[in-house]
Amino acid sequence: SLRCDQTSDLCCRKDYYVDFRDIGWNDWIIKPEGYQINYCMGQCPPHVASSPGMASSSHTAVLNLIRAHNLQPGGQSCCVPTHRRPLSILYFDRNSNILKTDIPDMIVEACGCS
Amino acid sequence: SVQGGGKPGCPACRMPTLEPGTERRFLLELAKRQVLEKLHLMERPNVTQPVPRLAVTNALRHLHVGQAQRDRQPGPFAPWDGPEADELGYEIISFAKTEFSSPSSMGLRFQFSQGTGQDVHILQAQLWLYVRAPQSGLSPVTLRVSQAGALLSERQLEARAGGWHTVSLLPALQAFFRGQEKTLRLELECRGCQANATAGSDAGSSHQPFLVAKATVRKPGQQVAKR
Repeated sequence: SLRCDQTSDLCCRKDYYVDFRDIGWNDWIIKPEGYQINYCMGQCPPHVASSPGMASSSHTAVLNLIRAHNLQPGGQSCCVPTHRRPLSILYFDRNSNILKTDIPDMIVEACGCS
Repeated sequence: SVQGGGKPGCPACRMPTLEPGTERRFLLELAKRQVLEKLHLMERPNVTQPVPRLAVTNALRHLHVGQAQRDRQPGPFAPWDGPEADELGYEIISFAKTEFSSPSSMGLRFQFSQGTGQDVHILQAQLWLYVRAPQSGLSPVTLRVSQAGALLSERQLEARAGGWHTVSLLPALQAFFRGQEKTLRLELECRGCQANATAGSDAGSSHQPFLVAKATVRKPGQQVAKR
């Protein structure tokens, strides 16, 4: 999966780090100090439609071109998360108990075209 | 669509193309919503009685020591292979408040806020107590933990037994979380101990007694049909 940069507007992963101090939540969230709220953005033109990640080989690109020519017009392909990882979090609840849990599928690792 | 003329993103994906100014505000709000939703919280907790950092550090250190010991020696707690797919696994540390205290006994109170509509399954539960070594050093020390008069555990400690000790509370905590009560009260009795049983009875102490539990939480209606 590509990380977004200025040169391309193809489907990619946009990284963004949220520090819990910026939202005043560092008093009840003990660890971590923040997390990556990455998201997917960019276009999915026909020749990369439904490719799981942009790291596809040239072989896949050729296959996609062939598929694109046979593609029904108006098929809409979206840039969506294709791989996510969990976030371990340690926090106080309202009774000052400490809870530790792993939140599944919290951080977007990779994007691809649906 | 985004104010300020930003190009609308892919309509089906509902992810707008964010202008730099709006991106930060949008993502901070999104992060708040995402964290609360994933932790099944309606709003952020307001910590009204902060726990001393030292007590937190102590408890976390013992939590990991206990974890390492359990992983090394398959004892009463088999290493935990994690929750099922439709459950969330939790480790809970709850610090005791002292309700009453006399030379050889004291009352401990733990406050829980069971998530509304969640069924909590307790897998492991231990009470950690810091016992001051008795001055006499001769008579054996007997530690008894009861709940509403029913004896939960009785332990004989060597005479010079100052330091942290654990008492298993598994059946009691499982029964407690099956009920609707939110306050767990325990009575602690210490024979052969000087003064009150645990050195950490006052709330500000880093030797505050605490309870460690491992649980899985499943929201009702999330029953996965096992084929």
